[in-house]
Amino acid sequence: MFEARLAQSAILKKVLEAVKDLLTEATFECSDSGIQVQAMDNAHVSLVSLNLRSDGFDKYRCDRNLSMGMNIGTMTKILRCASSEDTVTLRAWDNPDNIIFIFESQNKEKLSEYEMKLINMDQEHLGIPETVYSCVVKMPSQEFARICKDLSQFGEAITIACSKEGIKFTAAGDYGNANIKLAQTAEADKEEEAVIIDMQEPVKLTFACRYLNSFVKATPLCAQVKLSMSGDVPLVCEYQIGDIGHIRYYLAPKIDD
Amino acid sequence: TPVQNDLQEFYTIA
Repeated sequence: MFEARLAQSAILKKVLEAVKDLLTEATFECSDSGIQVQAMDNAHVSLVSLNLRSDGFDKYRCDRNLSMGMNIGTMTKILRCASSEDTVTLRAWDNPDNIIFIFESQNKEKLSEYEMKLINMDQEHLGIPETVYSCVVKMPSQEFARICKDLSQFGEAITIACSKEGIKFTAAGDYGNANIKLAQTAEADKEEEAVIIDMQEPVKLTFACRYLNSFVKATPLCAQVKLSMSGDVPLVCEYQIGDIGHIRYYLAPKIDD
Repeated sequence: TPVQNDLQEFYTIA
């Protein structure tokens, strides 16, 4: 049997909102250690890697490893039926055809059950090696979301250049161009407002706005986002999910023709 | 114009 309970559905609701633009379906790998998802978008340009540790759940039981193929659109619809304060329980039996979502209101007076059919999926797991990146930037997630949104008006791609001085985002298009520079924070009053750059060597990479704007849907999950970059390799954009896990997005860079 | 890469050019299927 598999059973995982969160005291508040808000986290799971936010996770679904953070992946629904990129994924139509995904396999949820459930084991003793927790729930993991690794899935590419249809175009194979980006990859979502989600990790929710079992010790972050209020209750977690997984008698045997399960791979459950889920339709993300349906799952999002179901999670939207839960109030943020509802307790959410995921339940499946061994060799399941279905997964059950159970929402219980705080006063325990309303109990909702939604059963979703699982789907068979071909899995294509990418082996992503541990990488030391040339630049690792931590910055406010809302600021990153704002920059992606603002610059998307000017072009289809954003160039990110990172040096010791700071991080510069540039977009150029038919109607003009725009660039936004953020300096490393000298002294941040609040940790979540800091811009921190850990640089081994400068990096300049170009990425499609469309995907960056999908990644920033994870903004409600965490006050800070971590961007890891090296020359000519995919960007890693990471959001912590409370003390339960993280979501990482990988995005292949655009390369000059 | 820069060309969009495929993620599978960077990572192999495990």
